[in-house]
Parts: sequence; structure tokens; C-alpha cells
Amino acid sequence: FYTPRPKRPDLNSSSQQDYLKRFYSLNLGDHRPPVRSVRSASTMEEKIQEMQNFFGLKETGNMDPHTLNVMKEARCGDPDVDN
Amino acid sequence: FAFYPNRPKWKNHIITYTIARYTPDMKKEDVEKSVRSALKMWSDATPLKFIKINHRKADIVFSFSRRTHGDFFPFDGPGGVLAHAFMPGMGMGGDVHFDEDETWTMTLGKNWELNTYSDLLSVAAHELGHSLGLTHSRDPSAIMYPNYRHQSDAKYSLSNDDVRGIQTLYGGPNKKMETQVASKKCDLTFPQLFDAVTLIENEICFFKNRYNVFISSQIDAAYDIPAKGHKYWVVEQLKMKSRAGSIYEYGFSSRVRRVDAAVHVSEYGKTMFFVGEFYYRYDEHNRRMDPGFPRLIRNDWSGVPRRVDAAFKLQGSIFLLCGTKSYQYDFRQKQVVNVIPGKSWLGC
Repeated sequence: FYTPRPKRPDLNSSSQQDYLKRFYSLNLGDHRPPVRSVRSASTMEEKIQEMQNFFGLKETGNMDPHTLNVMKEARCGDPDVDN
Repeated sequence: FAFYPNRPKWKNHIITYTIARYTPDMKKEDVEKSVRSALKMWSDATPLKFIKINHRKADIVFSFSRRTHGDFFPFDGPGGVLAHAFMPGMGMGGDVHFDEDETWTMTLGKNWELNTYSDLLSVAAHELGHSLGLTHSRDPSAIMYPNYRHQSDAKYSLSNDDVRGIQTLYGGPNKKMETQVASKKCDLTFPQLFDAVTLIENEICFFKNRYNVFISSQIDAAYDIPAKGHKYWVVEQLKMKSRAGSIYEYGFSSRVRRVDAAVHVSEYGKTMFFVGEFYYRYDEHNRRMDPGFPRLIRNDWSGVPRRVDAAFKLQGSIFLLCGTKSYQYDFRQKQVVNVIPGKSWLGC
């Protein structure tokens, strides 16, 4: 069975990534270095915009306070897209 | 609103559910009440009927678990994700899992230190949307919005978006069914229209075979004893209140095998029982049959046919239902004052 990875110290960025993986099918795994860091930053930005679009937020592509607040709210565990 | 790919939904409109594991945070009956209320929100908007069974093979299985719990979606501890559910289908399809690491309550409320909504009704209502075939809605007023709705005061109900979504899958509530039943009751062509009639609070309740029809009207509460064969039951608020009793406790002769009708006349403290062509008079105060009974109906009930199928009291008159007619009998004038077609009681 999948065992939950212990949350890393920089909770915010990893929990943000977990959120986008779980609810917006963020997949950072398939890039080979050194492309990874550039490509994954843009993938991350796309997924943040997708989430902002779903919740009717301004699509800045970065973790502004509004976006973080929505992420922290109690929610359903089912994905928002590609369900 | 949105659907899963290929729009999976339940083919059968009667959907079974069971609660496999409860939370220690709430009384069992409160969990069941919250789940029932959540189910009612969806059944009120569709032709769906939900039946609770005590079997894990139910279509929808509700359970409370923490962290890894047998599917590939472990929960995340207090806060964050409170529950998830699966789209309609076999096995785990339709099932609803609640995160036991939350503190579950029946009322709408915020668990401040965890900053999480933990009221079971709103979470169950959302997850049931998934169980029935809806995915997340972008409409913040919808129950299917990913973050549980902040409805601390407004009555919790489906939004238009939820209703449009679920009715796209299943259609609206069975208006047709109601008219079908209505037309069916008017098609009654039995020679004996009713088996029995009684009053339950403000409603006249007609019994025929396995049907019973409630007619509400402005009536005085009255009391009748619908009797079947040689047994009778006392019913209170439609819950069987007593074990089956024997009619012979009332003093009927052993030859009597069934009572056709009964009606209580509170002005005299008497209850009339009609058996074939005879009738008995029972004194409720002394709790025994009056002497000199049984007597022939036709000798004492002028204008009433030889046999009675059902009887009840309404606004000072006794109504005796015989065959397809009902006879309004004024027990002060001791005569029939009106004859009404039996079906008219059903609005036909």
C-alpha cells in the first residue's frame, strides 16, 4: 500500500505540491535533470493557474495569500480535475 | 456541475446503503440521522430511493477511518481532507469514507483549533454527490464545490447547480409516479372498495389489500380499531405499539373469526364492532361488551345495508363504507342522512 510520505520541514511548498498532485494531477516526476528544475517550475505554475481558475481566483500562477487560504480550507479528498 | 468520464450512474433507482463503521465522536443514532438527512437532500430532487440494509454488499457503504484505510487515498490527519467518495459502480463504487482524525459533530460548526468543518451532514451530502455520479462544481454555492460550504446558518440544501447536475443524470422526482398512484386509486373497481378505515391524528387512513391511502382533512381525532381476522393491533404514530392481541379479550364469541369494521363514539364512550350481519357494542369505560349483543345491523341502523366493510367517525357523524358507497349515519337522529360514493373520499 501507498504509505504517506512524512511531510518535509518546508511544509508549505511540499504540502502545496501534495495538494496540486492530489487534486490537479501535478506530475513532476517525468523530467530528467537539468531540465527538471526549469520544466517543473513551469508545470507547477500551470497547475497553480489551473487551481486558481477552478476556484475563480486571479490566475497569477504563484502562491499568493488568497490561493494559500483556499488550499488550507477543509475540503473533499476527490480530485477537482481528471477525476 | 460536472460528471465522471462516461457519466457512470446507478441503473436501479432503489439504492441500498449501510454504515459499516461509526465514529466514536457521535451517538450512533446521530450518525444515522445525519446520513439520512444527507440522503434525503438527493432523493427529494430525484426519483431515487435509499434503503438502509445491514450488509456490506450495499451499493453505498459509509465508514470512518484514519490515514491508510484500504484504498489508495490515505487520509491526512486532522484538517485538510475530511472525506472522499467513489463514483457509482460495483464493490467500492459509491462508497463514502470519512476521516476519523476529524472531530465529527451533528451540528454545523467549526472545530476552531483544527480550523476544520466537521459537521457530518454537509460533508456526507457532498460525498453522496460523488456516490451518485457528480464530480466537483465550480459554483461556490454548490454542495459539490470542493471546499465544504460555509453554511453556518442557512438551511442546508442543494443549490440549483447541484439540482441541475443530478437531474441530468436521474431526472426529477417521480411526479409521474404520484399521479400514477393517484390514477390507480381512482381505478379502484373492487366490489368492496375498502377493507378498513381509521383516523390517525388529522388524517383519514383507508386500507385496501396492501395499499393504504391517507386523506388529510379538518377532522376531530377519533379512534378506531382496524381489525384483521381474530387479531387486532394498537397503533400509535404509525409505530406498532403492542404485540398482536386477541379480539376474544373484548368478549367476542369464539365463533367470530374476524371483525369487519369498528368505530368509536366518544359521546357515549362506546365502540361498535361490525361482524357480518351483526354488530356488537363495547363499553370502553367498563371495558366489556354491553349485554344483549350481538344484534342485527338492519334492525338498528336504519338505511344501512346488511353488512359493513369499514367505519369511521367524522365531524359528529358515523360513516359506514359498504361496497362502493359510504353512508353518513347521524347517531342522534338514528338514520342515514347522506350517501356518498366511496371513491370521493380519495378525491376521485
